[in-house]
Amino acid sequence: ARKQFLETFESVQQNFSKVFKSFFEGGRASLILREGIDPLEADIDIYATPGGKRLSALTLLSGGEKSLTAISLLFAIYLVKPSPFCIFDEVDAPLDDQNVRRYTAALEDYAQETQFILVTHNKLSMRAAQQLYGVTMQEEGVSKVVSVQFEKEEEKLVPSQAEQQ
Amino acid sequence: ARKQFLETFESVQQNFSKVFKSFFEGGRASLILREGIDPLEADIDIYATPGGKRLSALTLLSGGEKSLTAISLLFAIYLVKPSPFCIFDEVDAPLDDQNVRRYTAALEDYAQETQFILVTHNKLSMRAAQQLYGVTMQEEGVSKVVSVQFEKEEEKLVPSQAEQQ
Amino acid sequence: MYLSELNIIGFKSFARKIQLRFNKGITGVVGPNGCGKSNIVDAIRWVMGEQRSGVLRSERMENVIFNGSESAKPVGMAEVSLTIQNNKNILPIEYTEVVITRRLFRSGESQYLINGNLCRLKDILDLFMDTGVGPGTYSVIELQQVEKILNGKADERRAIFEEAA
Amino acid sequence: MYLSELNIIGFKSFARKIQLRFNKGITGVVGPNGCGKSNIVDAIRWVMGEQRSGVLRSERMENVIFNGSESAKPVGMAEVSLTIQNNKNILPIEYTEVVITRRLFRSGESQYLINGNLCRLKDILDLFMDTGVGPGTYSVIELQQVEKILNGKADERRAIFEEAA
Ligand SMILES: Nc1ncnc2c1ncn2[C@@H]1O[C@H](COP(=O)(O)OP(=O)(O)OP(=O)(O)O)[C@@H](O)[C@H]1O
Ligand SMILES: Nc1ncnc2c1ncn2[C@@H]1O[C@H](COP(=O)(O)OP(=O)(O)OP(=O)(O)O)[C@@H](O)[C@H]1O
Ligand SMILES: [Mg+2]
Ligand SMILES: [Mg+2]
Repeated sequence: ARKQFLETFESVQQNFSKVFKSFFEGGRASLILREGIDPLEADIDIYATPGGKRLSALTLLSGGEKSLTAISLLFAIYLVKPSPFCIFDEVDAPLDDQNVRRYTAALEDYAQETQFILVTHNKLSMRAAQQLYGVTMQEEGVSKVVSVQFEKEEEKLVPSQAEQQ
Repeated sequence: ARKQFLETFESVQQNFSKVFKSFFEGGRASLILREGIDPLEADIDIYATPGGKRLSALTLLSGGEKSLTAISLLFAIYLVKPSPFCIFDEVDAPLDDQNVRRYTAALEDYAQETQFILVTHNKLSMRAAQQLYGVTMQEEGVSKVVSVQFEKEEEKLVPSQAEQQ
Repeated sequence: MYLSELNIIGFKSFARKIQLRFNKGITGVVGPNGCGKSNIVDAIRWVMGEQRSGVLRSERMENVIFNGSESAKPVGMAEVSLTIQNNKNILPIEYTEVVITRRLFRSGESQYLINGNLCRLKDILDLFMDTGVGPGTYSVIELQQVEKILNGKADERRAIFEEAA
Repeated sequence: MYLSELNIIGFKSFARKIQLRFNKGITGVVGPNGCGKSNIVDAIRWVMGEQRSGVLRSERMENVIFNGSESAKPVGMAEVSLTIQNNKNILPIEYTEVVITRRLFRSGESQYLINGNLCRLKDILDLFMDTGVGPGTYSVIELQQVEKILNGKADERRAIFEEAA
């Protein structure tokens, strides 16, 4: 078990560095298993430095940087053992436009292996989706779902052709 | 001191109901001071029902509904004793477009009395601002600030005329 | 393996029956605050056997049954059905198409079905064991979990690793 | 009373001097993730006397001094000056324009100034007592605080009330 854990840790560590670099141009990140304790018990520390900056405590990172670092770690673990489907509920909320694009680019990459369902308010995430469901509450307190499309020019959601029959 | 607290509580309670209604069409909310304990010690419970829905635990509310309810309470307290300035750091992040509009409409109302500084990624909040500062990091790891304007048609930020001299 | 269809009736804000069909790629779920998007995510967690009502934002499991609104009476049962395409034979079961169903009645009685046959909760949980999805895995992620990965105690981080190992 | 000018140098990511001028209404602060927006908010909290380094996302107060980047060396001092228009005589001081300045040196030595005159931290804190702004008040609000109002323990909620009473 210890051997398996260390092997997994190795792979995750390598992936984490790679994914982080793809999200943070010129950045560097690593995972460190704390010394002197049984690997099966030891804490895992995260070191992350966005591009061009100097390494400092994770707490000093911005809200968006923290989220993107955590997403890098989740993706790193995912790459070791891809799950058949993955549901994200508004994880893109703290990200700026450029970072949302990087995040969706990674999803489009992984979508070969994995089905993604993204709950989002973000228009760039909506563009990345191949199909969209709009949830509404026309009837008070009662949810209803319609298939919608993202009108790229007007940047708004409209019911799909299918629904209009 | 007890008398003053109860008076303040009364006013906040009334404001909370009003502000909540303005944010949640047809909704109702109230604040309850727990019975049987000294008011100076008692917990304050929040009851909030968005429009058309039935009262249930606060935990069942959506992310955006919880944020908007908390913002209603903050505004309710603010109305009792307006502060000279108020700084909001991305409090609009969980809100959908319609709710951001309601939130900024309230800010425009209070802006008679109070100066607001809004840190935001949200384009609708940017529109409500009378002046905008853009923060960038052209030089690695070094922040720089420029005055910017929100180009309404193109929905993007451009340096202000002043900066272009 | 991928999700092909989700049917919800009587669960949380879905008083009336709704159906979503998912394609293999990226599906977006959008809509205003409080309209039911996260409730859809909760429905997927629940039908896959989630027993922690806290994860479903409910104080008691009974709270997931539609409890009425201004325009609709409460109902007596919550039912969610999830159709999974077992195309890579990842699920340890003969069928290429697997429908799991979960029902909860106001009486507190629960029902679990696989392809229309009554079974135990354990059978549903066993179905997903080692697939990387289901309660306790990281295949459903929301923003607060993302933030905890960095801030939280190191055990939370370890849990994700052990999950992958 | 309103903020008219903020000058920052050597504080967090502001290696070079920056200046912001605020008008009386609504000012927006925008920019990509990690560019320094929240650092501006931290600077305002800090110059008004915030002593809890945790509130400034730093493990130690010394961490607020610009600690270098790929393109700039660390500096030896952090300085923030905030100019306040005392037009309604809210601040208990003779001047109509009040400039508060705070400096921290790597040695750990701090300096506090009001209108250029050295004073103690206590003098700055006393200046804002009963104005509704300053450390411990709710005039600076970030998203996580908003969420705590509803989720957190009742004491956090009480604290906001007592603040207003
Ligand atoms: N058992 C129930 N019966 C009726 N309504 C319910 C029930 N449980 C939850 N709800 C309602 O569902 C709504 C929350 O929906 P949900 O969390 O899915 O919103 P959301 O679309 O994710 O919104 P946001 O964008 O703000 O996150 C709440 O208003 C809540 O009152
Ligand atoms: N003492 C310091 N020296 C140099 N850089 C620092 C220092 N303290 C913080 N920083 C840097 O400032 C950045 C964080 O900035 P800030 O929190 O203001 O971002 P932000 O604009 O609010 O972003 P977001 O939109 O993601 O919230 C981090 O990358 C951090 O490394
Ligand atoms: Mg939600
Ligand atoms: Mg920030």
